[in-house]
Amino acid sequence: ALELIDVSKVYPGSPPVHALDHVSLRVEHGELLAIVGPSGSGKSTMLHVMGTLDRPTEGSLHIDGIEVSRLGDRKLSAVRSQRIGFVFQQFFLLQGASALDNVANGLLYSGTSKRTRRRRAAEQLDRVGLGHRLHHLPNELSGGERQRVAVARALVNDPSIVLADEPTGNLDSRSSAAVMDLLHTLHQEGSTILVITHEHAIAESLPRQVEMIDGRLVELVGASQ
Amino acid sequence: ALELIDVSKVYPGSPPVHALDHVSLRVEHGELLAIVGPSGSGKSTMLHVMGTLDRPTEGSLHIDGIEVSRLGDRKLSAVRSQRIGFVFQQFFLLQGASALDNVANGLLYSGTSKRTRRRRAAEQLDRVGLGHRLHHLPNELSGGERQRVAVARALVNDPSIVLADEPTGNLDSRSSAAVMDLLHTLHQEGSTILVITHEHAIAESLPRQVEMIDGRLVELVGASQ
Ligand SMILES: Nc1ncnc2c1ncn2[C@@H]1O[C@H](COP(=O)(O)OP(=O)(O)OP(=O)(O)O)[C@@H](O)[C@H]1O
Ligand SMILES: Nc1ncnc2c1ncn2[C@@H]1O[C@H](COP(=O)(O)OP(=O)(O)OP(=O)(O)O)[C@@H](O)[C@H]1O
Ligand SMILES: [Mg+2]
Ligand SMILES: [Mg+2]
Repeated sequence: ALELIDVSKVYPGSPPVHALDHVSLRVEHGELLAIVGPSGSGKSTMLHVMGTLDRPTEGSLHIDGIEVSRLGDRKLSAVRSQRIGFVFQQFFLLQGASALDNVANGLLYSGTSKRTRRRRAAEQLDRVGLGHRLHHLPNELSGGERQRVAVARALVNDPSIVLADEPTGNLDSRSSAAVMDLLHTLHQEGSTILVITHEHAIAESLPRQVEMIDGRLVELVGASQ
Repeated sequence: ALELIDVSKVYPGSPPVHALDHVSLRVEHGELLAIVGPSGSGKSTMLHVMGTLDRPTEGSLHIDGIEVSRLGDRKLSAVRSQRIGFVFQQFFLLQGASALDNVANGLLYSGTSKRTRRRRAAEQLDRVGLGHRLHHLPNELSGGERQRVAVARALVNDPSIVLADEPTGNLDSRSSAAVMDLLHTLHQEGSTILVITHEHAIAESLPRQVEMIDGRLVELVGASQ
C-alpha cells in the first residue's frame, strides 16, 4: 500500500501557503484512482510527496509499511527508481536527445543492453502513436507529442506505481484514448495507478476518485472500507 | 482581415515533415474562431505563422492588406507587438519575475508608467483568479496558475488580434470559464480571436470552427461566404 498519514506542506510567505492541509490517503496495491480539484488545490504537490520527490512539512509517507519520509536520500532514490513511474505536468524531456533516447533513458537502471532499451522504447512510442517521430528532438515535436513522449518514458520500465500528472492535458481525443489504454493495460498487469486530471470524463471512468480542495482531501467515489 | 494564402511549412528530414500543406484561411476583423484537430496536425505551426513568429516555406500572410511575410524583421516586430497577443502552448514565463511583473511586462511598449502597468497587471491577474498569487515566481505556482499568468500577460495590452494556443489545457472548469470569459469580453470589444483547443465543448461554443488534419485545413462551421 501507498499511504500518506496526516501530511501537510506549507510554503513560507505572507501569508504562508498551505499547499497540503492534513492529508491522509491510503492506496492499496493495484488500485486505479483519479485525483481531481481546482487549479492550485494541491494535486501536484500531493503527487510529488507520494512519489518521494518532495518532503512534507509534517506527517509521513509509507510505502509497503516502510516509513519513506525518514529514509536517507540514497535509499529514497533506490525506492523511487525501482518502483515509481512519474509523468510530470511539465514533461521535463532532455532537450538534446531524440524521443527514442528520452524514452530509452527510462530503462537505464533495468540492466538491459542499449539495443534492448531502444527496441522497448520504440515499442512504447508506437503505442502512443509516435512511431513516426522516434528521431525528432523535443523542440521538433508538437506540444501533445512531447506529452506523449513523457508518458512513454515514465511507463517504459513497467513501474509498479504510476503517478501521472495531467497525462492528457494537451491531447486530442484519439491520443488521449491511447494514453488511457496504456494506463489501463498496466493496471490490468497489477500496477497501482494515480491520475491527476481535470477532465471529468476520464475521472468518472476510473473506479475511485478523490478531490483536493484548498489543500484538503475529500473522498468522492470508490474508496475501499 | 488576417489571411494565409496557400501557405506551406516543410521541415527537412527523412522523410520531410509537411507541417502545413497549402493552407488558406481568411479571418475578418472581429471574428472568434476555434482551431481543432489531432495532436501533430499543424495547429500551433499555423498559429505561429499567423502571428508572424514563424515564416512559411511557401505562400504568404497578409494583415490588413499588407503582405507581412515580405516585411523585414524590424517592421514585423512592430506589427506583432502593437497588435497581436499570443498565448503560448508552453507558457514561456520569465522565471526570475513574479506573476505581477510577468504580466506588467506585457505593457512595456504601451507608453504607460510602471505604476500603471503594475495596476493593470494586478487587475488582469484578478480576472483569472490569481489576485492572491501576484508575488509568486513561476516556480512557486501550479501548472494551471502558470497557464493563467501566460493568458493574462498576452491579453493585458488589449491586443486587436488574439492567438491563443490551448489556453485552458491545464485548467479545471472554473478557471477555464474565467479564461473563456476574458476572451469573450475582448471579442465583444472588437478583437479578432483564434483559439486552438482540444476541448469539444469550447470549440462548439464558438461561432466558427476550422480543423487541421495532417497539415491541411478544413472549414467545419460558420465561415462567412
Ligand atoms: N522543427 C521541426 N522539425 C520537424 N518536425 C517538426 C518540427 N516542429 C514541428 N514538427 C512537426 O510538425 C507537426 C505539427 O506540429 P504542431 O506543433 O503544429 O502540431 P499541433 O497541431 O499544434 O499539435 P498538438 O495538438 O500536439 O499541440 C508535428 O507532427 C511535429 O512533429
Ligand atoms: N514554492 C512555492 N511557494 C509558494 N507557493 C507554492 C509553491 N509551490 C506551489 N505553491 C502553491 O501551492 C498551491 C498548490 O500547488 P499545486 O501545484 O499542488 O496545485 P495543483 O492542484 O496541481 O494545480 P493545477 O491544477 O493548476 O496544476 C498553489 O496554489 C501554488 O501557488
Ligand atoms: Mg498541477
Ligand atoms: Mg500545438
